[in-house]
Amino acid sequence: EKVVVRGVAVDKDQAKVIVSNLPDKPGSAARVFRALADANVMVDMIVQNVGRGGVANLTFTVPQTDQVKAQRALEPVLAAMGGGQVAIHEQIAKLSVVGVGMKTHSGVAATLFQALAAANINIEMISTSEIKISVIVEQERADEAARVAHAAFHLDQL
Amino acid sequence: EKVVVRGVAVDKDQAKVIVSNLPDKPGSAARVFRALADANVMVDMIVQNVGRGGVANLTFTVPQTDQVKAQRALEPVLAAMGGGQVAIHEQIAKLSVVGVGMKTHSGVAATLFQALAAANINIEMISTSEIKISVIVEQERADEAARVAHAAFHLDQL
Ligand SMILES: C[C@@H](O)[C@H](N)C(=O)O
Ligand SMILES: C[C@@H](O)[C@H](N)C(=O)O
Repeated sequence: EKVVVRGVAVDKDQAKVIVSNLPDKPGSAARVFRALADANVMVDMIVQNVGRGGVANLTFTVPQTDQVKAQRALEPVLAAMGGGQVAIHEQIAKLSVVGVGMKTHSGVAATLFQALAAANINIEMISTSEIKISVIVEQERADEAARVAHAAFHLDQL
Repeated sequence: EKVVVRGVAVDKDQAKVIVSNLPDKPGSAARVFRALADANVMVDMIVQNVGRGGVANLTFTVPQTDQVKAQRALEPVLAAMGGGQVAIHEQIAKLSVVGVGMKTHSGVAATLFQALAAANINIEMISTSEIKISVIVEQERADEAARVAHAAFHLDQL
């Protein structure tokens, strides 16, 4: 399937919420997200990598206006689970490259990551699907990140 | 926006490749994915959580037939970067819940995670977008995971 990158989007109104030391057993993620759903927190990106030593780190993004609500919803749940800390960072932005056929080619990821690397923009988080690659970068680099991604995929020449 | 879950998909032909201790600075992710693209490795899910202590763990999934190619492509790159290890696990499966409007509601994530938790199925990785929530579970629990997810979203009653 031909890979076609359609566009680049940047969202600067996001905060990342890092839940660290979550017990890596059934039920942990469920309790975190049930608490967030009950508090009407809008969750965008969720990233959890494999656990180690029985614990895992779970990070998700929310609109900046929901960060306090998210923290308050999580503190009692983490305390009840016997561990786990919440940290919030709002100086971030989400950059997404949208396309089709991206699954069949690690080249799109490579192109985006190389463009950001060349601009010395650090990639804080990565989450992908067949139609979208999203990365979290520092908020003050967001506009530059969007520009270099645009150029890397020749979207400025359409 | 109304949340509508449309379907559940399970893919048992995946292997997860964990790259640990990757230097958390611009260029690391680019070098990993350029090497994979050059080796024609098909990459599906990519998950990278925030780094700590200057290193990050990056995990991605590939078809089981590509795992050896992925390992061989990465070893020289990691050696050249002065660190980083590759580990591969093939007894995994990817379960995805597809829908629309999922961004606006952490309830869909909560429902899926609760269904898996109730079946005592551990969630190894999570990656989401507005239209899809994907989790990695142990391969031998994949069919059961698909059944409980189906039931949780009442897809068996359509
Ligand atoms: C860490 C968390 O995802 C845990 N493994 C769970 O299944 O809920
Ligand atoms: C870990 C990796 O993503 C690194 N931060 C990079 O920008 O390439």
